[in-house]
Amino acid sequence: MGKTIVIANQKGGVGKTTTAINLSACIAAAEKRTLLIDNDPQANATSGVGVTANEKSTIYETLVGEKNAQEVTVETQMPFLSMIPSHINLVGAEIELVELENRERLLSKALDPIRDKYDFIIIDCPPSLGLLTLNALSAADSVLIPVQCEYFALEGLGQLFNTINMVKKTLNPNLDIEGVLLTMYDSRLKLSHQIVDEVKRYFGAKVFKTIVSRNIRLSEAPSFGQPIILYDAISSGARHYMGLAKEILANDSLL
Amino acid sequence: MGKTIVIANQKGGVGKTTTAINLSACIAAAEKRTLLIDNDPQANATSGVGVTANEKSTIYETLVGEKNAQEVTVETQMPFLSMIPSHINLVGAEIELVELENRERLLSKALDPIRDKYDFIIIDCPPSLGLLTLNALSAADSVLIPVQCEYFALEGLGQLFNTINMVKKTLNPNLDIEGVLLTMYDSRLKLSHQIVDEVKRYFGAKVFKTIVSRNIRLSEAPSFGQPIILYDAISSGARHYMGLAKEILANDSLL
Ligand SMILES: Nc1ncnc2c1ncn2[C@@H]1O[C@H](COP(=O)(O)OP(=O)(O)OP(=O)(O)O)[C@@H](O)[C@H]1O
Ligand SMILES: Nc1ncnc2c1ncn2[C@@H]1O[C@H](COP(=O)(O)OP(=O)(O)OP(=O)(O)O)[C@@H](O)[C@H]1O
Ligand SMILES: [Mg+2]
Ligand SMILES: [Mg+2]
Repeated sequence: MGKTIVIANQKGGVGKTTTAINLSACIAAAEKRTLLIDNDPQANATSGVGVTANEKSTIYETLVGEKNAQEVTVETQMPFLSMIPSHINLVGAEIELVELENRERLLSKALDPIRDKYDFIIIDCPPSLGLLTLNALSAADSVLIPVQCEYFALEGLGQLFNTINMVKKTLNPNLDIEGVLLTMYDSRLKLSHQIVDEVKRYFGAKVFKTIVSRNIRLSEAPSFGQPIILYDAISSGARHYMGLAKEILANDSLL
Repeated sequence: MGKTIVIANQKGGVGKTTTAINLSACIAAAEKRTLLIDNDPQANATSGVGVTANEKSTIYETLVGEKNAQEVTVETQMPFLSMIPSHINLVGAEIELVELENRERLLSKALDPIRDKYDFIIIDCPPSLGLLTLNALSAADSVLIPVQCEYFALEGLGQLFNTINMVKKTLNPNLDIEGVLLTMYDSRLKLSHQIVDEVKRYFGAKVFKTIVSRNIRLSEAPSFGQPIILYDAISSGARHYMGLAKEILANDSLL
């Protein structure tokens, strides 16, 4: 039975998609059967792994019950990595989902038939705590929270934890915190050091030892439709995401 | 009658809040009566200008008709700059607004009584095209679109323009494009140059001459609750946002 990890944070631009793509690619490189799900209408995770989605065969069709998860799953250029794509024209989907029965558990029900086929399922989310993110949190075993080393990124964390606790109480009692990942760290900036200290003080052992530094190769890779370990395996970005994958695999085998 | 400009882009972390705060502060510095509205539950624009919101006196109370816009307006440390704050616990508000009558025009109706009191009204939005952003687009004269000099930032622009055209057809026929602002530009990076060329090719004269470079002082300023022109008036960030304000004031007087 695989482990489902959701990458969530309502603050925009903190590295959710970059983490979803590169963590799943690094786990697949360790020959674990991995499924990346793009649950964000922006569809950045889809293009970031080089997939062109068929407009009528995406996560949306699975959420509304038109297609099952198996039917919308596609292969990627990496062995051991499959994905369920998204499409940019789902951007109004959240308003439509509000009217459906059992609206927060649509994704969880859709994934139940395929959970056994994978060792890890990684779900990318939009920058909001709306229905798409609630669906992902309901379907997950744990949540990984990227925190950018910037002042604004600290402000919403309290609300994110309120939402996680609400989901744990009402929709998914097994939901755990996988960890807090510091991203876009720049060792030359005083602000970066301040944020790291603050996050470690607030979250203690929940903070991953791996910190992802700001690295231009990470933001170039998506324009070639490649995860960092295919685009530039010797970059600091590749090293950091391999380090994160090792930490998560080590935590998993400890269970 | 003042001009209402909405800062919108569903892509996260592209500089919406930084632009809303610093454009409104620079326009206020030119002694224009300016109102900054924080329409994002993350409430970054509120803390970024050093305001601590009273939980029951925010944009939310105005949207649902509990308080009028005048009652929730507060002064900031800058002369000529007032603001309507937001609060982090509105994060679930969008789901609640769906059930209200006339749900896309709540903000426009709430602003009608105060539009004459200001020369400019600047509205910051969350990273989504949901009801909060639709309300802002319905209430606006024009929309300013920040585009980060990154690959993922290009992907959602088509959908943003579809949404703007839909609003123009169904809710607000007067809605114009104020312009496209390139942000976080780094002249050392090939990727930055590629994005600038692509955006200029796609949007032509709609692209502001001012380009905001990546500047650490811009991301430090919010932690002191100050717009850049108070925090570091000689920084490149302050110069660029003053340049943007001058361009917008010049466009406005041409009308
Ligand atoms: N460590 C890094 N170094 C440099 N650039 C990065 C890094 N991580 C992410 N980026 C870039 O920063 C931008 C924001 O990252 P990303 O899109 O992954 O964030 P996100 O949280 O998924 O955004 P959204 O909230 O819009 O979904 C992207 O252009 C990405 O390429
Ligand atoms: N030109 C710049 N140079 C350096 N840092 C910047 C610049 N513009 C914005 N930032 C920083 O980048 C981060 C993202 O900017 P900001 O929060 O303004 O984006 P946003 O679009 O409002 O994000 P969201 O989608 O979450 O609302 C912030 O931490 C901000 O301080
Ligand atoms: Mg993303
Ligand atoms: Mg913002």
